[in-house]
Amino acid sequence: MKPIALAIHGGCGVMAQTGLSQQEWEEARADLASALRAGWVVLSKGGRALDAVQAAVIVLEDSPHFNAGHGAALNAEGEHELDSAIMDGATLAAGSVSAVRRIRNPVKAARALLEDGSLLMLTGPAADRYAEEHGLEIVSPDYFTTQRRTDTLKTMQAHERAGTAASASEAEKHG
Amino acid sequence: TVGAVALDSAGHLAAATSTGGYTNKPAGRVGDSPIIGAGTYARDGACAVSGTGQGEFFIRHVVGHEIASRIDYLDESLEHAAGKLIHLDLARYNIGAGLVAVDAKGNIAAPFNTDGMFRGWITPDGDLSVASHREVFFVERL
Repeated sequence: MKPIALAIHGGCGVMAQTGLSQQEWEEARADLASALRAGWVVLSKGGRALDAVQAAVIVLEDSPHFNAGHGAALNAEGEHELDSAIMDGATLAAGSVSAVRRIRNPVKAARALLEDGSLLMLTGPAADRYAEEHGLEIVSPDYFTTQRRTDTLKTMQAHERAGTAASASEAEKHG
Repeated sequence: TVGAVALDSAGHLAAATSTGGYTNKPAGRVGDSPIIGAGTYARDGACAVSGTGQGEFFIRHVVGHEIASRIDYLDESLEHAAGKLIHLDLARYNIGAGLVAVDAKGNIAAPFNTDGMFRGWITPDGDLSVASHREVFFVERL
């Protein structure tokens, strides 16, 4: 069998400033392992790299520990605008969505666009509608919100009002 | 931001990325994750890349495509090309940046310039490892 390989990330930053508890660190690393297993199941059965990366990203989107899907950062208006993309190296086919607000797993919408083939990128409400029309799971925007993200946004906006935004920690800026 | 890159047994590469952007970002702001060639890119024979960091700079440097081009046209190794993007090209902006990438031989690179990056990989022999800081935790052999 030819070599197969899989790698994932869940974001970078100044980890010392994230304020995560030991349990949260361990949960985050456990979710990373779960995402890897999800992708590896696909690859080890001879499946496509495209399916493997989608499977891995779905697990990370569903985890509250990472800035995507459930657990995503809030924008300045206290709302979620999610972006996602997927690309097939074999054909250069790709799909992407931006500023979506109601698609539980944005990577699935990106994949639907890839499979569609006529469009590459959709943004905003049109992308949400596209996902709904293609049978993807639609959720209320508050599904994505965690207490950590709400607290982080409040802290950032307090820094802005006080004129101290530049001194906000990496965790405060990027969650 | 989260992302994944993979090489399958048919020799095909793929990449995917998903993100909420950053806290307090202006409404309507779009980063590099959904921009093909910047935060997400895959090309058979070269590499697959998913990035994380301040997206405006990933877009300007077309990071994913740039790494693939260096491998394709300059015959650079994945580790060298990906490392140069993060530690040299993007370094002058003093931004947090990282990525994961895999090439056509199954080599994996995960450079970052912050003190940590949530990351993990499974090598061709099935060894699963995860990390958040510099220390890498071997989890299991699949």
